[in-house]
Amino acid sequence: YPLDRAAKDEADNMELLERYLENFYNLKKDVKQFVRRKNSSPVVNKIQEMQKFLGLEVTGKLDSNTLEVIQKPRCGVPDAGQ
Amino acid sequence: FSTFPGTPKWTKTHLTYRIVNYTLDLPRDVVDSAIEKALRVWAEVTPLTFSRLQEGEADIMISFAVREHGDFYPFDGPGAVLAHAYPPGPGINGDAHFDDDEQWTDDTTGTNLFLVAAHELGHSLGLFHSANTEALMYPVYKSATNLARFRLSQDDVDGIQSLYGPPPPSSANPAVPTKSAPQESGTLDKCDAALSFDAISTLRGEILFFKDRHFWRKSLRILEPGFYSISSFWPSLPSGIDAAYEVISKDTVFIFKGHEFWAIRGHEVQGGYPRSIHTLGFPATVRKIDAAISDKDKKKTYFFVEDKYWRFDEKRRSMEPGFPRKIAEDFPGVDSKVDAVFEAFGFYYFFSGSSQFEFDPNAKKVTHVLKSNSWFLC
Repeated sequence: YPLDRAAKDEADNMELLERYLENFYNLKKDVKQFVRRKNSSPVVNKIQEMQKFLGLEVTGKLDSNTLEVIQKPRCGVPDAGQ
Repeated sequence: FSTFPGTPKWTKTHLTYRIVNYTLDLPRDVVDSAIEKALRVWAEVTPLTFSRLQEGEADIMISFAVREHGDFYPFDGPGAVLAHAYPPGPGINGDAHFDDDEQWTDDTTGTNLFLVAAHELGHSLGLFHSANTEALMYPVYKSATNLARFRLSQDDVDGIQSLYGPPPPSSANPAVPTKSAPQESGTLDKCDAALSFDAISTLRGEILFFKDRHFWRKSLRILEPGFYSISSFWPSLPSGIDAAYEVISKDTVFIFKGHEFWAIRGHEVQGGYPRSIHTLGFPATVRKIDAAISDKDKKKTYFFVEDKYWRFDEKRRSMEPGFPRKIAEDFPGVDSKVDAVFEAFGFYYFFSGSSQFEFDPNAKKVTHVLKSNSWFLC
């Protein structure tokens, strides 16, 4: 700290992704620290699940298209069954 | 499409709703209309009907709230989550909550209440999110939707009909009997003097007048025509069709849109369709058919394209030589582009815009000029 701008943006984006996956794709709280382990398979699997459901290219990464879609307003009902 | 785990659905077809409170973003009557219209979207394609309660517990309780609002799923301020709703069932189930930190509008300058309400009420009826990006039940809000011509995707129709089935064919299914009921047809009013049709065909003794995504079904025995969405009868057919005609000997109606055509028999769309219109013998320069009619006695079908027409031999299943010919030469008096045509009582009725020409094929002349909607006895 202080983070440089690019690092801060990436951290913000990862936090957004984390919340999105928690809220809508049942990402478990116990993998919440994935910002530091973003290549872990549970996280990649969840990103892939989200990308597949939303009709995005399935990369398993937070690419620009995925970031754009998860920033759009949406319904609060989770996409994954609870 | 998908449904909620366990596929919860209402076990009755008449449901109640109540608007518990209002956003300050819109006049109350605009909110009322948006909710009514959103319910109507689903009522048009199912046997479901809705009535409004002013007090007490309704099946579907509709409310606006901000942040924490008593259901453990707090809203999040402007943007992001717009609303949420619960699947069918008692208590909070069936209810729809709207985040009042959004800027609700009746157009697309903010968050359009009708679009979001239609989506949430889909949840209230048992639909889960769809992965089909064209579907209303896709979870991401799409502000660019053309509100004036809103329609459910086939995916949405398939989804809701998997739970409740199609609407009963014997009724026009007036979903929400309120002052805004005429909006059921969007801008369509059967008595509008300017009304024109996309296509018209007979079907087993009735007459179907197609317009946009709907059609009027006129029986000669009943004065008042029924009004239906095309998808409620034939879910796989497109809206905004170009032409339609019945071949009575085959008990089949052929439906045309663009370079494709379908065959329907009663409620069933026949297998092997759509086919290209060019399989009928049209040249590649013909991209669409304006109107068509089949002469049951001569077994000839006439296809009208701009100012010309082709003649198809139904027995040989081939286009006749010597065509196209000018419409104006062989159908004098029918000088303009034809929107639709059908046969009744030995006359051909040609439609062009809001005008209708009764043509006597034997005398080869126009015998009456009428308004297009004269069949509705307005």
